[in-house]
Amino acid sequence: STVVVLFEAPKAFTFSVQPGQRVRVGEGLGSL
Amino acid sequence: FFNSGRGSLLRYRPLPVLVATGGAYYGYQQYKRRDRADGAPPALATPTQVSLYRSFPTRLLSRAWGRVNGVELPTWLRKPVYSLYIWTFGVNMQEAAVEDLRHYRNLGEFFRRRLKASARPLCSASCLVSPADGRIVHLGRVSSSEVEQVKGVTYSLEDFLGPQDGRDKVTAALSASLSTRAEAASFRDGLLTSPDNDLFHVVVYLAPGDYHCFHSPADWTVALRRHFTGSLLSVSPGVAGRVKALFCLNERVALSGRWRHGFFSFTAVGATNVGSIRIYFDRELRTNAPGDTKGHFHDLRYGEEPAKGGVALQRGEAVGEFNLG
Repeated sequence: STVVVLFEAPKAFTFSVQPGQRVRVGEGLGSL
Repeated sequence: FFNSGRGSLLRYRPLPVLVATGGAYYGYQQYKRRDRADGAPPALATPTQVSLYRSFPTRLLSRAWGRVNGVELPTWLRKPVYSLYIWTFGVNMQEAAVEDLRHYRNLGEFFRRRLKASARPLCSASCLVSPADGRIVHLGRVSSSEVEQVKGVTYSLEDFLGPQDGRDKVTAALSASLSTRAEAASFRDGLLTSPDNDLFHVVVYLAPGDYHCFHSPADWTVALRRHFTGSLLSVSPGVAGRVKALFCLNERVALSGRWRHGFFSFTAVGATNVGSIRIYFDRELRTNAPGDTKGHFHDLRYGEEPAKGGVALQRGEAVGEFNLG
Protein backbone atom coordinates (compact mmCIF):
# COMPACT_ATOMS: atom_id res chain seq x y z
CA SER A 1 0.00 0.00 0.00
CA THR A 2 1.01 3.57 -0.58
CA VAL A 3 0.08 6.98 0.74
CA VAL A 4 0.45 10.20 -1.24
CA VAL A 5 0.45 13.64 0.39
CA LEU A 6 -0.06 16.54 -1.98
CA PHE A 7 -0.04 20.02 -0.56
CA GLU A 8 0.38 23.69 -1.21
CA ALA A 9 3.10 25.52 0.67
CA PRO A 10 5.22 28.64 0.32
CA LYS A 11 8.01 28.30 -2.20
CA ALA A 12 10.52 28.25 0.65
CA PHE A 13 9.29 24.88 1.87
CA THR A 14 12.07 22.28 1.95
CA PHE A 15 12.01 18.53 2.52
CA SER A 16 14.27 17.07 5.17
CA VAL A 17 14.12 13.51 3.81
CA GLN A 18 15.36 11.84 0.64
CA PRO A 19 13.82 9.32 -1.77
CA GLY A 20 14.65 5.78 -0.65
CA GLN A 21 14.84 6.80 3.00
CA ARG A 22 12.84 4.89 5.59
CA VAL A 23 10.47 7.00 7.64
CA ARG A 24 8.21 6.39 10.58
CA VAL A 25 4.96 7.97 11.69
CA GLY A 26 5.55 11.39 13.24
CA GLU A 27 9.03 11.85 11.77
CA GLY A 28 9.57 15.29 10.26
CA LEU A 29 9.34 15.43 6.47
CA GLY A 30 9.98 19.10 5.90
CA SER A 31 9.56 22.61 7.13
CA LEU A 32 9.61 26.27 6.22
CA PHE B 1 20.66 -45.96 -14.11
CA PHE B 2 24.05 -44.81 -15.38
CA ASN B 3 24.86 -48.18 -16.86
CA SER B 4 21.61 -48.67 -18.76
CA GLY B 5 22.01 -48.16 -22.52
CA ARG B 6 18.59 -46.61 -23.16
CA GLY B 7 19.09 -44.12 -20.37
CA SER B 8 21.80 -42.18 -22.19
CA LEU B 9 19.48 -39.22 -22.87
CA LEU B 10 18.38 -39.14 -19.30
CA ARG B 11 21.87 -39.44 -17.92
CA TYR B 12 22.56 -36.82 -15.35
CA ARG B 13 25.26 -34.44 -16.54
CA PRO B 14 26.15 -32.03 -13.75
CA LEU B 15 28.64 -29.93 -15.68
CA PRO B 16 26.31 -28.68 -18.48
CA VAL B 17 23.55 -28.10 -15.95
CA LEU B 18 25.88 -26.10 -13.72
CA VAL B 19 27.25 -24.11 -16.66
CA ALA B 20 23.75 -23.35 -17.97
CA THR B 21 22.24 -22.31 -14.65
CA GLY B 22 25.38 -20.47 -13.55
CA GLY B 23 25.57 -18.65 -16.86
CA ALA B 24 21.93 -17.65 -16.67
CA TYR B 25 22.35 -16.38 -13.13
CA TYR B 26 25.51 -14.46 -14.05
CA GLY B 27 23.71 -12.91 -17.02
CA TYR B 28 20.81 -11.86 -14.82
CA GLN B 29 23.15 -10.27 -12.28
CA GLN B 30 24.96 -8.39 -15.04
CA TYR B 31 21.65 -7.20 -16.43
CA LYS B 32 20.58 -5.94 -13.02
CA ARG B 33 23.99 -4.33 -12.43
CA ARG B 34 23.85 -2.56 -15.78
CA ASP B 35 20.41 -1.20 -14.93
CA ARG B 36 21.69 0.14 -11.64
CA ALA B 37 24.84 1.58 -13.22
CA ASP B 38 22.88 3.42 -15.89
CA GLY B 39 20.69 4.99 -13.27
CA ALA B 40 17.99 4.98 -15.91
CA PRO B 41 14.44 4.07 -14.90
CA PRO B 42 13.34 0.57 -15.94
CA ALA B 43 11.47 0.22 -19.19
CA LEU B 44 7.78 1.00 -18.92
CA ALA B 45 5.29 -1.79 -19.46
CA THR B 46 3.47 -1.49 -22.77
CA PRO B 47 -0.26 -0.60 -22.78
CA THR B 48 -0.99 -4.21 -23.76
CA GLN B 49 0.98 -5.53 -20.81
CA VAL B 50 -0.80 -3.13 -18.46
CA SER B 51 -4.19 -4.11 -19.90
CA LEU B 52 -3.32 -7.76 -19.45
CA TYR B 53 -2.29 -7.14 -15.85
CA ARG B 54 -5.46 -5.15 -15.21
CA SER B 55 -7.56 -7.95 -16.64
CA PHE B 56 -6.53 -10.20 -13.75
CA PRO B 57 -9.28 -10.34 -11.14
CA THR B 58 -7.14 -8.54 -8.56
CA ARG B 59 -10.15 -7.26 -6.62
CA LEU B 60 -11.59 -10.75 -6.35
CA LEU B 61 -8.20 -12.15 -5.35
CA SER B 62 -7.82 -9.41 -2.78
CA ARG B 63 -11.21 -10.14 -1.20
CA ALA B 64 -10.46 -13.88 -1.17
CA TRP B 65 -7.14 -13.09 0.52
CA GLY B 66 -8.99 -11.02 3.07
CA ARG B 67 -11.45 -13.82 3.77
CA VAL B 68 -8.63 -16.31 4.30
CA ASN B 69 -6.89 -13.95 6.68
CA GLY B 70 -10.11 -13.30 8.55
CA VAL B 71 -10.41 -16.94 9.60
CA GLU B 72 -9.82 -17.28 13.32
CA LEU B 73 -6.75 -19.37 14.04
CA PRO B 74 -6.64 -21.83 16.93
CA THR B 75 -4.53 -20.46 19.76
CA TRP B 76 -1.81 -23.09 19.34
CA LEU B 77 -1.34 -22.15 15.68
CA ARG B 78 -1.12 -18.39 16.17
CA LYS B 79 2.43 -18.18 17.43
CA PRO B 80 4.05 -20.25 14.63
CA VAL B 81 2.03 -18.52 11.88
CA TYR B 82 2.69 -14.97 13.09
CA SER B 83 6.31 -15.81 13.90
CA LEU B 84 6.80 -16.87 10.29
CA TYR B 85 5.25 -13.58 9.13
CA ILE B 86 7.45 -11.62 11.57
CA TRP B 87 10.57 -13.43 10.38
CA THR B 88 9.68 -13.04 6.69
CA PHE B 89 8.84 -9.33 6.75
CA GLY B 90 11.00 -8.13 9.64
CA VAL B 91 8.22 -6.98 11.96
CA ASN B 92 9.36 -5.33 15.19
CA MET B 93 6.97 -6.72 17.79
CA GLN B 94 8.66 -4.88 20.64
CA GLU B 95 6.88 -1.71 19.61
CA ALA B 96 3.45 -3.34 19.31
CA ALA B 97 0.88 -2.38 21.92
CA VAL B 98 0.20 -6.09 22.46
CA GLU B 99 3.30 -8.23 22.10
CA ASP B 100 1.61 -11.53 22.93
CA LEU B 101 1.03 -13.18 19.56
CA ARG B 102 -1.77 -15.35 20.93
CA HIS B 103 -3.86 -12.21 21.41
CA TYR B 104 -4.42 -11.76 17.65
CA ARG B 105 -7.24 -14.00 16.45
CA ASN B 106 -6.22 -13.96 12.79
CA LEU B 107 -3.59 -12.55 10.46
CA GLY B 108 -5.87 -9.65 9.53
CA GLU B 109 -6.04 -8.56 13.14
CA PHE B 110 -2.29 -9.00 13.53
CA PHE B 111 -1.74 -6.93 10.39
CA ARG B 112 -3.59 -3.93 11.82
CA ARG B 113 -1.93 -4.16 15.23
CA ARG B 114 -1.56 -0.93 17.18
CA LEU B 115 1.69 0.45 18.54
CA LYS B 116 2.68 1.55 22.02
CA ALA B 117 1.88 5.18 22.66
CA SER B 118 5.56 6.06 23.01
CA ALA B 119 6.66 4.21 19.88
CA ARG B 120 6.20 7.10 17.47
CA PRO B 121 7.20 10.47 18.92
CA LEU B 122 6.00 13.50 16.99
CA CYS B 123 8.63 15.82 15.52
CA SER B 124 7.99 19.26 16.95
CA ALA B 125 10.18 21.15 14.48
CA SER B 126 8.34 20.16 11.29
CA CYS B 127 4.98 21.40 10.06
CA LEU B 128 4.71 18.21 8.01
CA VAL B 129 5.35 14.77 9.49
CA SER B 130 5.29 11.29 8.04
CA PRO B 131 1.76 9.88 7.94
CA ALA B 132 2.97 6.27 7.85
CA ASP B 133 5.84 3.89 8.43
CA GLY B 134 7.50 3.05 5.14
CA ARG B 135 9.94 4.12 2.50
CA ILE B 136 9.92 7.41 0.59
CA VAL B 137 9.36 6.50 -3.03
CA HIS B 138 9.34 10.02 -4.39
CA LEU B 139 8.97 13.59 -3.24
CA GLY B 140 9.41 17.08 -4.50
CA ARG B 141 7.87 20.10 -6.11
CA VAL B 142 5.05 19.58 -8.61
CA SER B 143 5.91 21.91 -11.44
CA SER B 144 3.20 20.89 -13.90
CA SER B 145 -0.01 18.90 -13.88
CA GLU B 146 2.04 15.72 -14.28
CA VAL B 147 3.45 14.26 -11.06
CA GLU B 148 6.26 11.74 -10.73
CA GLN B 149 5.21 8.53 -8.96
CA VAL B 150 8.81 7.32 -9.17
CA LYS B 151 11.74 8.77 -11.03
CA GLY B 152 10.83 9.23 -14.67
CA VAL B 153 7.34 7.72 -14.34
CA THR B 154 4.52 10.21 -14.11
CA TYR B 155 0.78 10.41 -13.66
CA SER B 156 -1.80 13.07 -14.29
CA LEU B 157 -2.73 15.14 -11.28
CA GLU B 158 -6.27 15.57 -12.59
CA ASP B 159 -6.75 11.82 -13.06
CA PHE B 160 -5.39 11.22 -9.58
CA LEU B 161 -7.55 13.75 -7.71
CA GLY B 162 -10.50 13.92 -10.06
CA PRO B 163 -12.21 17.02 -11.47
CA GLN B 164 -11.51 20.34 -9.77
CA ASP B 165 -15.14 21.14 -9.03
CA GLY B 166 -15.10 18.26 -6.59
CA ARG B 167 -13.08 20.29 -4.12
CA ASP B 168 -14.67 22.05 -1.22
CA LYS B 169 -16.23 25.37 -1.98
CA VAL B 170 -13.76 27.42 0.02
CA THR B 171 -10.71 26.08 -1.76
CA ALA B 172 -12.45 26.29 -5.12
CA ALA B 173 -13.51 29.88 -4.51
CA LEU B 174 -10.04 30.88 -3.37
CA SER B 175 -8.42 29.39 -6.41
CA ALA B 176 -11.10 30.59 -8.84
CA SER B 177 -9.86 34.18 -8.73
CA LEU B 178 -6.33 33.01 -9.40
CA SER B 179 -7.52 30.84 -12.29
CA THR B 180 -9.35 33.76 -13.85
CA ARG B 181 -6.29 35.95 -13.66
CA ALA B 182 -4.07 33.31 -15.10
CA GLU B 183 -6.52 32.81 -18.00
CA ALA B 184 -4.90 29.59 -19.12
CA ALA B 185 -4.55 28.03 -15.69
CA SER B 186 -3.51 24.41 -15.55
CA PHE B 187 -5.02 21.94 -13.14
CA ARG B 188 -2.07 22.47 -10.82
CA ASP B 189 -2.50 26.24 -10.83
CA GLY B 190 -6.17 25.81 -10.07
CA LEU B 191 -5.31 24.06 -6.83
CA LEU B 192 -3.08 26.85 -5.58
CA THR B 193 -4.59 29.61 -3.49
CA SER B 194 -1.65 32.01 -3.72
CA PRO B 195 0.84 32.84 -6.47
CA ASP B 196 3.55 32.86 -3.79
CA ASN B 197 3.00 29.15 -3.17
CA ASP B 198 3.98 25.94 -4.89
CA LEU B 199 2.55 22.44 -4.94
CA PHE B 200 4.58 19.66 -3.30
CA HIS B 201 4.10 15.93 -2.94
CA VAL B 202 5.53 12.98 -1.10
CA VAL B 203 4.88 9.28 -1.74
CA VAL B 204 5.43 6.69 1.02
CA TYR B 205 5.38 2.94 0.31
CA LEU B 206 4.35 0.63 3.14
CA ALA B 207 5.94 -2.83 2.99
CA PRO B 208 4.02 -5.88 4.33
CA GLY B 209 5.89 -5.82 7.65
CA ASP B 210 5.22 -2.15 8.34
CA TYR B 211 2.68 -0.74 10.73
CA HIS B 212 -0.33 -0.21 8.48
CA CYS B 213 -2.28 2.56 10.20
CA PHE B 214 -1.89 6.06 8.83
CA HIS B 215 -1.90 9.35 10.68
CA SER B 216 -2.48 12.96 9.84
CA PRO B 217 0.66 14.54 8.38
CA ALA B 218 -0.33 18.07 9.48
CA ASP B 219 -2.93 20.19 11.19
CA TRP B 220 -5.61 20.51 8.54
CA THR B 221 -9.33 20.33 7.78
CA VAL B 222 -10.75 17.66 5.51
CA ALA B 223 -13.58 18.97 3.38
CA LEU B 224 -14.02 16.20 0.84
CA ARG B 225 -13.60 12.45 0.71
CA ARG B 226 -13.40 11.00 -2.77
CA HIS B 227 -13.40 7.22 -3.15
CA PHE B 228 -12.09 6.03 -6.51
CA THR B 229 -12.99 2.47 -7.39
CA GLY B 230 -10.33 0.76 -9.48
CA SER B 231 -7.93 -2.10 -9.90
CA LEU B 232 -5.84 -3.45 -7.08
CA LEU B 233 -2.47 -3.85 -8.74
CA SER B 234 0.70 -4.22 -6.72
CA VAL B 235 2.16 -0.84 -5.69
CA SER B 236 5.63 -2.12 -4.83
CA PRO B 237 8.34 0.26 -6.11
CA GLY B 238 9.28 -2.27 -8.80
CA VAL B 239 5.77 -2.25 -10.26
CA ALA B 240 5.32 1.49 -9.72
CA GLY B 241 8.43 2.00 -11.80
CA ARG B 242 7.02 0.04 -14.71
CA VAL B 243 3.30 0.85 -14.78
CA LYS B 244 2.67 4.44 -15.74
CA ALA B 245 -0.08 6.16 -13.76
CA LEU B 246 -0.37 3.18 -11.44
CA PHE B 247 -1.79 5.37 -8.67
CA CYS B 248 -4.58 6.52 -10.99
CA LEU B 249 -5.54 2.94 -11.83
CA ASN B 250 -5.82 1.58 -8.31
CA GLU B 251 -8.63 1.89 -5.83
CA ARG B 252 -7.91 4.81 -3.51
CA VAL B 253 -9.41 7.21 -1.04
CA ALA B 254 -8.44 10.84 -1.44
CA LEU B 255 -9.11 13.26 1.41
CA SER B 256 -8.74 16.90 0.46
CA GLY B 257 -9.19 20.20 2.18
CA ARG B 258 -6.99 22.95 3.41
CA TRP B 259 -4.28 23.80 5.88
CA ARG B 260 -2.78 27.10 6.86
CA HIS B 261 -0.89 27.36 3.58
CA GLY B 262 -3.79 26.46 1.27
CA PHE B 263 -4.69 23.22 -0.49
CA PHE B 264 -3.91 19.93 1.27
CA SER B 265 -4.69 16.33 0.36
CA PHE B 266 -3.92 12.87 1.64
CA THR B 267 -4.55 9.78 -0.48
CA ALA B 268 -4.40 6.14 0.59
CA VAL B 269 -3.82 3.87 -2.42
CA GLY B 270 -4.86 0.23 -2.11
CA ALA B 271 -2.97 -2.79 -3.44
CA THR B 272 -3.69 -6.46 -4.16
CA ASN B 273 -3.01 -7.80 -0.69
CA VAL B 274 -4.17 -4.62 1.03
CA GLY B 275 -7.38 -3.81 -0.78
CA SER B 276 -9.46 -2.19 1.94
CA ILE B 277 -9.00 1.27 3.31
CA ARG B 278 -10.71 2.40 6.47
CA ILE B 279 -11.07 6.00 7.59
CA TYR B 280 -11.95 6.20 11.27
CA PHE B 281 -14.20 9.24 11.03
CA ASP B 282 -16.05 8.02 7.95
CA ARG B 283 -18.41 5.15 8.68
CA GLU B 284 -20.03 5.28 5.25
CA LEU B 285 -16.86 4.43 3.39
CA ARG B 286 -16.80 0.91 1.87
CA THR B 287 -13.80 0.01 -0.25
CA ASN B 288 -13.04 -3.08 -2.33
CA ALA B 289 -16.73 -3.97 -2.30
CA PRO B 290 -18.10 -6.53 -4.76
CA GLY B 291 -20.14 -4.93 -7.52
CA ASP B 292 -18.18 -1.68 -7.63
CA THR B 293 -17.40 -0.64 -11.18
CA LYS B 294 -13.81 0.33 -11.89
CA GLY B 295 -13.07 3.90 -12.87
CA HIS B 296 -15.78 5.69 -10.89
CA PHE B 297 -15.60 7.88 -7.84
CA HIS B 298 -17.98 8.69 -5.02
CA ASP B 299 -17.81 11.90 -3.03
CA LEU B 300 -18.68 12.77 0.50
CA ARG B 301 -18.39 16.43 1.37
CA TYR B 302 -17.80 16.92 5.05
CA GLY B 303 -17.67 20.67 4.60
CA GLU B 304 -21.28 20.82 3.48
CA GLU B 305 -22.66 19.36 6.67
CA PRO B 306 -24.15 22.32 8.51
CA ALA B 307 -22.96 21.26 11.93
CA LYS B 308 -19.40 20.87 10.74
CA GLY B 309 -16.91 23.01 8.99
CA GLY B 310 -15.14 19.91 7.75
CA VAL B 311 -13.23 17.38 9.81
CA ALA B 312 -10.36 18.95 11.71
CA LEU B 313 -7.32 16.70 12.07
CA GLN B 314 -4.29 17.29 14.21
CA ARG B 315 -0.72 16.46 13.27
CA GLY B 316 -0.01 12.83 14.17
CA GLU B 317 -3.64 11.94 14.86
CA ALA B 318 -4.66 8.43 13.77
CA VAL B 319 -6.79 8.75 10.62
CA GLY B 320 -7.27 5.26 9.29
CA GLU B 321 -5.77 1.93 8.32
CA PHE B 322 -5.20 -0.50 5.51
CA ASN B 323 -6.70 -3.95 5.83
CA LEU B 324 -5.90 -7.26 4.19
CA GLY B 325 -8.37 -7.98 1.41
